[in-house]
Amino acid sequence: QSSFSEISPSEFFYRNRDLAGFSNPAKALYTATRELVENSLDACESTATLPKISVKIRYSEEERHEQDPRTYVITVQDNGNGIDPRQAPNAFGKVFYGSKYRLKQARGMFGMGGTMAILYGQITTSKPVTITTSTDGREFHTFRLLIDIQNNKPIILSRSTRRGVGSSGTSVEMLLHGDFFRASAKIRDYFRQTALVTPYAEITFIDPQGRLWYFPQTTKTVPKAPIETKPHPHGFDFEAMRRLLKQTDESSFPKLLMNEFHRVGKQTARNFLTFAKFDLRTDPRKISNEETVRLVDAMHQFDGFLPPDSNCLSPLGTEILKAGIVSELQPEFYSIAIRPPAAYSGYPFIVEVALAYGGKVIGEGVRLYRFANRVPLLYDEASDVAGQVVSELLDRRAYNIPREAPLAVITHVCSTKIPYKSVGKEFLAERPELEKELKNGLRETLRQLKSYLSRKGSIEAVQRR
Amino acid sequence: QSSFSEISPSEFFYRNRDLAGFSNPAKALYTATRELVENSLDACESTATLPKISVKIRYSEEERHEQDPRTYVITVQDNGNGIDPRQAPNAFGKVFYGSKYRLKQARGMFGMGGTMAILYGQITTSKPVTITTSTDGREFHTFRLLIDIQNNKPIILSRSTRRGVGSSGTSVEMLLHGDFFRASAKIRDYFRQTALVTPYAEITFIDPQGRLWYFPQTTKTVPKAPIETKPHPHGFDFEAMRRLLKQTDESSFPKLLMNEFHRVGKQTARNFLTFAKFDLRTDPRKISNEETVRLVDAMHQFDGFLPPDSNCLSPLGTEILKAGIVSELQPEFYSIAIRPPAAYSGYPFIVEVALAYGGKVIGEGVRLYRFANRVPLLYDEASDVAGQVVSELLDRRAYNIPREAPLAVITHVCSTKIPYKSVGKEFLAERPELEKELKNGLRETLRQLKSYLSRKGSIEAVQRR
Ligand SMILES: Nc1ncnc2c1ncn2[C@@H]1O[C@H](COP(=O)(O)OP(=O)(O)OP(=O)(O)O)[C@@H](O)[C@H]1O
Ligand SMILES: Nc1ncnc2c1ncn2[C@@H]1O[C@H](COP(=O)(O)OP(=O)(O)OP(=O)(O)O)[C@@H](O)[C@H]1O
Ligand SMILES: [Mg+2]
Ligand SMILES: [Mg+2]
Repeated sequence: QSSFSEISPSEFFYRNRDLAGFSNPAKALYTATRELVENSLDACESTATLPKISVKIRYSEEERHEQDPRTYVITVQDNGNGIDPRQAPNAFGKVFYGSKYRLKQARGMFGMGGTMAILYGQITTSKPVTITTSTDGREFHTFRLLIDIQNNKPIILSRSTRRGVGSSGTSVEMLLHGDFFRASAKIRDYFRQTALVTPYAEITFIDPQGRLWYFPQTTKTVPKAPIETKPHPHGFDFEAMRRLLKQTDESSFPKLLMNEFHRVGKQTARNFLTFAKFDLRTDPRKISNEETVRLVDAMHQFDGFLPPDSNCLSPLGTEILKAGIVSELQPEFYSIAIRPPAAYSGYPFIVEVALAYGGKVIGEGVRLYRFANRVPLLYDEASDVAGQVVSELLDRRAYNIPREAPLAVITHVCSTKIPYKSVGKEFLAERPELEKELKNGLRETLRQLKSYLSRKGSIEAVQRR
Repeated sequence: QSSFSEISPSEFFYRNRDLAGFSNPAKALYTATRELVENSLDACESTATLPKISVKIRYSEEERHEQDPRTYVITVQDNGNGIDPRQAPNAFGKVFYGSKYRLKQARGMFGMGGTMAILYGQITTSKPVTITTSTDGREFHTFRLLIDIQNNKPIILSRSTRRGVGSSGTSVEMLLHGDFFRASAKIRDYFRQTALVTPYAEITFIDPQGRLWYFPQTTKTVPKAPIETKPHPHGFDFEAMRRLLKQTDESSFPKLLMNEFHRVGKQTARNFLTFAKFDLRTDPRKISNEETVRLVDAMHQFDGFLPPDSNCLSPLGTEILKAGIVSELQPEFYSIAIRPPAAYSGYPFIVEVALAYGGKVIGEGVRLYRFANRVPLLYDEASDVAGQVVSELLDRRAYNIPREAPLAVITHVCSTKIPYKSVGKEFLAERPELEKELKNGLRETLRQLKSYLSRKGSIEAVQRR
């Protein structure tokens, strides 16, 4: 007979760490770095603070091996909002624990990235992580933690508090088995591309050879902060409705819809209830299971709901895209398309596409730079919907672009929920609505390039005569 | 200040069901079907029973919509080993619960596939799943279950037992929001390809229009069953060693190594301990943390361990491959390469590659059929290491194969742990050892095709004269 067991979330990802991006020492060093940096950027932006982030990757002193793969110490420090000391052990020592389980644009969303970095470090070096954090710049709390992997909880080896004068922020220091030789190009690309879309952040990176990579703040304007939003009726399922009706004390059906859903006004609520064949005076807390089924079905079919608006989102915008393209790519021509807001399964999103052509910096051929919620995606281009759109549209020569033309394509998607296809957050799923906006954005920018090239062609023809 | 929360594993995959393959009604219908069928095949093979599996997808009677997407009832029945009634509620109602958390080749590995199908059905229809199972053919237990998603546990709505005369087995019946119109081609392909590599199984599929698709048993020989194996030292990390030393009562270090690891004999154990600078009389339960670190490091560096053997694996073999290729593809030529056993991170695996060329059935161009542990993989070819190997090697024209040549490539990987890149089990990660074996297998079969084509070319040249 089969013998059954249950495993905890940390045990699951310990056994299947490929799923989270920790497949080998080089990739693991990259993933640990990005997960910690993205936590820091989220923490700074949550209080509209200009981010100051310093990252150091150095050899471990007690290293037995002298060549890669080997033990590294990675330290990431930020001036973000810090973590409540009562929450810090769970935030870092428990998988599926975090503050980003809300309907709001952020880099983090799964509640496990930082924890997985620490877990990987622990199983490859046996060493604990050291976290220092302050929410007020006066009390600084330091924890040394291990993860009890079988039980998905932190083990606090030591904790201390000291008073000081400084700013809020967090520093995470951990050891791990990495391969900087193989990972360094990708890690440097990650920092450069992050700096491109986050020009208001100051990022310092010191590599194992002691070299300093400095990405200064090039603007003091922080983009508007994303806002938490309510769910849209089109994305609501029975489980969500069951929970809503169970915990609400609202006895007015229209009021419930207006309070709980995104952009549902009084008239819309009434029209919808009539469409769904509910008496307007029905108490929503008292409807039966069958009626709940009818309610949710009607929600998906009713076309009178306003589409999700994107005020809750914070796209890059033309300023940042222009600045990044000009400084990094120095092209002879560029075009930018900011698509109108759209939605998939009720989640609002905005697609931004930019094209940069020619100049001395961009290499021959087509190079794609993908971003999601301001995070650079450097792996699995062929699996990403953006990669598929680019190879499909650019193969068609419909735009008369020469094969070896130096061309850079930049795509950015921002949303309250990025449709990542894996917990490693490396590529996006082929959601039809997303695919459509990427295609339209790319066509828009390609048309502008095409007319530039034909103007240029005719000008050169004239000059030759 | 940030507000934190913890979510359960079922809550996590409820919110992120794209990760598990439930991104839209068509894909969800496909994924639910395959997860249930793979559970049934695993259950039959675990007792070397010739599988008899019947699948029925029909419209739900109380359906309000009359076109896709709409509610379907899916029923999967098998003659497998059944499930202990004390385990059945958790097996189906809890994520990260199952009997496949061992080092043994099987289709299932995550402990969540069947549960996710039921979860998706529940949130899209509000209906419970009905499970009937018997381990002895005499007592039949029926459960109606819902999943308490927030707490990751089953809710038993009803349970009953009846006595009867029959065989062991399990039937799962559930409702879900699906799209058979869009999914039917993929679902039929799934059954056809499953039948190809499982000719000892009888599979019956009745579709919503009432059409019967019958895949008869074409052989009574069940392939040898996979065996559970011990871990190999090269894949062992500190967490695994820490746990091993903590729970063992073995006081002899060499004995511990011989008992707990794969293919470690007395001499190897002694040679290794000497290499790792341990006294042979050391009590392994008493070593310090530092010594454990030294032990694990040495394990990874010691080259005196025998490589993993593949006796625990159950590849398809030439018989099954030949039979499937001839019956399904009727090619003018085929070649088969069974690679020698290899390993990645200490996990043994065997790669089998087959090539089928020409004939009336195979269409123009190259078509790739991928399998892992006898499961057909029908999505995300571009993301799969096999897809990448095929497009890389076949682009090179090194084998003089005409562009529109009708060519089918079949790849099968069997292992104690398939390196899936996502919990949806759709594509394999680019592990270098796996990539190498796939390339060598493909080159082997391509060389045989090339010599066939040149012999054929010279024969035709002779005939023309
Ligand atoms: N540098 C930091 N400053 C402030 N809070 C932090 C920092 N790093 C982590 N946290 C807190 O710890 C929580 C857990 O982090 P973790 O990276 O494990 O998950 P996440 O960021 O929520 O989601 P994801 O898995 O997508 O990264 C975060 O939600 C955040 O509240
Ligand atoms: N038809 C069946 N017959 C016998 N046992 C079954 C059947 N279906 C499920 N089970 C049992 O229920 C457990 C959980 O199934 P589930 O599909 O959720 O996970 P899994 O098959 O172990 O892994 P995976 O997530 O990779 O599918 C299985 O491990 C198996 O023991
Ligand atoms: Mg994070
Ligand atoms: Mg399963």
